[in-house]
Amino acid sequence: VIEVDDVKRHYVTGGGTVKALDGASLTIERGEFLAIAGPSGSGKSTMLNVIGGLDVPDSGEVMVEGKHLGEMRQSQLAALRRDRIGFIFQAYNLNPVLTVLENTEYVMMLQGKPPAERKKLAVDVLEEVGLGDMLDRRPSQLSGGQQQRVAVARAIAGAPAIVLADEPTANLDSTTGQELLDMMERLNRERGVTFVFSTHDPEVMKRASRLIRLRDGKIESEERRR
Amino acid sequence: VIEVDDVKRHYVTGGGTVKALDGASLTIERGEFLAIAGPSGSGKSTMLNVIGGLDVPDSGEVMVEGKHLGEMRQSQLAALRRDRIGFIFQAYNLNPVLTVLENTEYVMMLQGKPPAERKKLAVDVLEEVGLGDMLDRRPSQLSGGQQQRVAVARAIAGAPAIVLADEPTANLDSTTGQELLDMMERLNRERGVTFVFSTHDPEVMKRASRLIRLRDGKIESEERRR
Ligand SMILES: Nc1ncnc2c1ncn2[C@@H]1O[C@H](COP(=O)(O)OP(=O)(O)OP(=O)(O)O)[C@@H](O)[C@H]1O
Ligand SMILES: Nc1ncnc2c1ncn2[C@@H]1O[C@H](COP(=O)(O)OP(=O)(O)OP(=O)(O)O)[C@@H](O)[C@H]1O
Ligand SMILES: [Mg+2]
Ligand SMILES: [Mg+2]
Repeated sequence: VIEVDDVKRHYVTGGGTVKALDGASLTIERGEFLAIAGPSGSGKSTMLNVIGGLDVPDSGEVMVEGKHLGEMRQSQLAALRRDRIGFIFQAYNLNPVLTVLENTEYVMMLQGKPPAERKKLAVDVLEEVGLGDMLDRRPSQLSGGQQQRVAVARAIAGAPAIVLADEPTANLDSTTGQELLDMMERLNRERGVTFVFSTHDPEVMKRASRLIRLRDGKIESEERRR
Repeated sequence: VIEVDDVKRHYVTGGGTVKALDGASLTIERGEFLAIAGPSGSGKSTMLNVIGGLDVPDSGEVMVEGKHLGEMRQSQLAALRRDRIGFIFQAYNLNPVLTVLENTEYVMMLQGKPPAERKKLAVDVLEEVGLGDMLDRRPSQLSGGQQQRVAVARAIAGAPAIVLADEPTANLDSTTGQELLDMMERLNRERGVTFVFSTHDPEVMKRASRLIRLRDGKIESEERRR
C-alpha cells in the first residue's frame, strides 16, 4: 500500500548539506504494523513526512495506494491525507484555540462527516485514551502526555486506512504507552488499519510485526517478527 | 537545598477542579540526583514548575537555597532562576528566531557573562551533546531529539546550582539518552550540581540516586539507591 523508492531528501544549511534521507527504499503492505527505529537525526520523521506527502523528496518516488505522490497536485495530496491517512506529529501540533474534542473532530469535519457521528467517534476514542473527562479543555490545560494522547485520538478517530505515528509514546508512562499500543494493535487487527510508527522505545519495537532501522538516512537493517 | 512543604496546586476547569498537586512534601539535599516518576497527569511537571518558581502553589511553602519563593517579588524570583536554576522544559521552549548557539547562550547573556566566555561554554556543551556542527541552525531545522538536546545544553551551559529537567530524554534514542545521563551525572559528581528530573524512562530511573513516585498529585513512594 506504500512504496518508497530510492528516496533522497537533503537540506542545505549554513554549515553544509544534510542528507536527511540518502537513498531509502521500503515497501509496506496493507495491514502491516511497522516500526522505524534509529538514532536521533537518522531520518525517521523525514521518512514519515515523505510517506504522508507532507514533504517532497529531491529524488526517488513515493506511491501510496497506487498513486504517485510526486505527480499529484496540492489539492489531491491534501484530499489523500484527509481521507486516507491519519498523522501523529512528534510535537503533536494541536490547535491551541480548539478544545480537546474539537481538535479530535477536526479531520472528520473536513471530511464532511455529520456532527453527531463525528462527535460520537471522537468521544469514543478520547475515552479509550483516558481523556473522556477532558473534552472541553484546551491543549494548554493538559499535561505533556495528555496532549500526546489528543494527537493520537485526532489521527485515529476517523479510522483512516493508514496511520503514520511519529514517536506516539515518547511522553507517556509505560502503562499508558502499552494501552495505546493495545488500541493501535486492535485497530490494526480488527479493521486492517496500516500502522507505520517511528519510536525510540524498545517496548514499542517489541510489539511491531516488522522493524526497520535507519541510520544516516539509509535503511540499515530490517527484521520480521511474529 | 530545596524544601517543598505540603504544596497544593489545583486548576478550575469547565469540568471541575483538577488537583495537580494535592499535598506533596519533599526535601532535596544539595548535590542530589533525584528522579520523579509517575503516570501521565500525576503532577511531575507541576512539581518541577513549583520548585523552580514558575508556578505558585495555592497552599504550602517552597524554599530554594533558604529563600521562601512565596515571599519573593517577581524580579527576585527571576534573578534566582536566572542565576541558580537551569530549566529543561518538556516541550523545549526554544526561541525559534535564535540559532542553536544563541539559544544556548541566552541565560548566560542575561547573567552578563562576557561574549567570549559564554560562547566558549555554549560551544563546549553543544559539542558534548553532539550538536557541535549545528551551531548556526534554527530550531525548525532540527529533529525532535536535536531540539531536546539544545534545551538541555541551554539549561546546563552556565553550570547552574540546580537543574530541573522535565523528561529530558523523551525524544532521544537510548544511546543518546545514556550519553546525556553520563553528562548530567558527571556535572553532579564533579561540580555538585543538584539534579531533579521527571521521567517515564526506566533506564533513567535506574541511574537516579533517589526515586520519588507521584500519583494523583501526591508522593506515593520513595526509594533510595546507591
Ligand atoms: N492549565 C491547566 N488547567 C487545568 N488542568 C491542568 C492545567 N495544567 C495542568 N493541568 C492538569 O494537572 C495535572 C498534572 O499535570 P502535569 O503536567 O503536572 O502532569 P505530568 O505528571 O507532568 O504529566 P505527563 O507525564 O503527561 O507530562 C493533569 O491532570 C493536568 O491535566
Ligand atoms: N529544515 C531542516 N534544515 C536542515 N536540516 C534539517 C531540517 N529538518 C531536518 N533536518 C535534519 O535532517 C536529519 C533528519 O531529521 P529527522 O527529523 O528526520 O530525524 P529523526 O530520526 O526524526 O530524529 P529524532 O529521533 O531526533 O526525532 C537531521 O540531521 C536533521 O538535523
Ligand atoms: Mg523525529
Ligand atoms: Mg509533564
